[in-house]
Amino acid sequence: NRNTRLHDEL
Amino acid sequence: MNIFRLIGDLSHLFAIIILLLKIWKTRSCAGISGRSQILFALVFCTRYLDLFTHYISLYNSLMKIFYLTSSFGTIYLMFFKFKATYDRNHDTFRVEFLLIPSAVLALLINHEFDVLEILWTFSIYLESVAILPQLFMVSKTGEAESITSHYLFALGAYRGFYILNWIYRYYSEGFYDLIAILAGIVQTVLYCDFFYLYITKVLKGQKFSLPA
Repeated sequence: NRNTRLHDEL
Repeated sequence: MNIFRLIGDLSHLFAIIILLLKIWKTRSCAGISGRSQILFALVFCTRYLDLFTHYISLYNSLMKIFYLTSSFGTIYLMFFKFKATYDRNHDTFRVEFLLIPSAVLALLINHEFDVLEILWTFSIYLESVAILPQLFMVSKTGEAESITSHYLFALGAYRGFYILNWIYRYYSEGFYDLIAILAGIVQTVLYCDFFYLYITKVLKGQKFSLPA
């Protein structure tokens, strides 16, 4: 899941 | 972005601003753990390296820049400008007990064995325990100025709101990040004892002091 690696949270 | 995350971020922002204002206005960093502040700066440095590799949003970038600059500002005030007021005799928590396990755990349990990813994971683990030197300092002196307790409350509330955000994201987007969630729960639990005393004492206008 690429989403988990593109950390969009702070 | 959802309301829980926004409140969480604003709470985090508010905590940092309260701390900077307290130090600036009173010209003193008494009662503040320099060790926790160094750990937080390290957390931001290792987590926000993606500022240079991935663009997410203007909000995201600005917040990262703010957290980074403010954490270095706090360190500058504590270790240089108001160095004489730094209560180093009470700030004795051994940070290697936090740094080494966080580093080892980041190498063992991560989403991907990649430099940026391991540093991000390290920052998540370290952040969850970075407040311990500060809580240790409060427990050593047995009390905290009310402004320091407001700072701790806002800082603790931040990850608590993130937990609500993760629950929301799980149901609305099917998104979840177990590393962040578990570390976030640990982080919030560490504040529970403090939250209890804050609510039962500080909000009733009493001084924050530990029961004898």
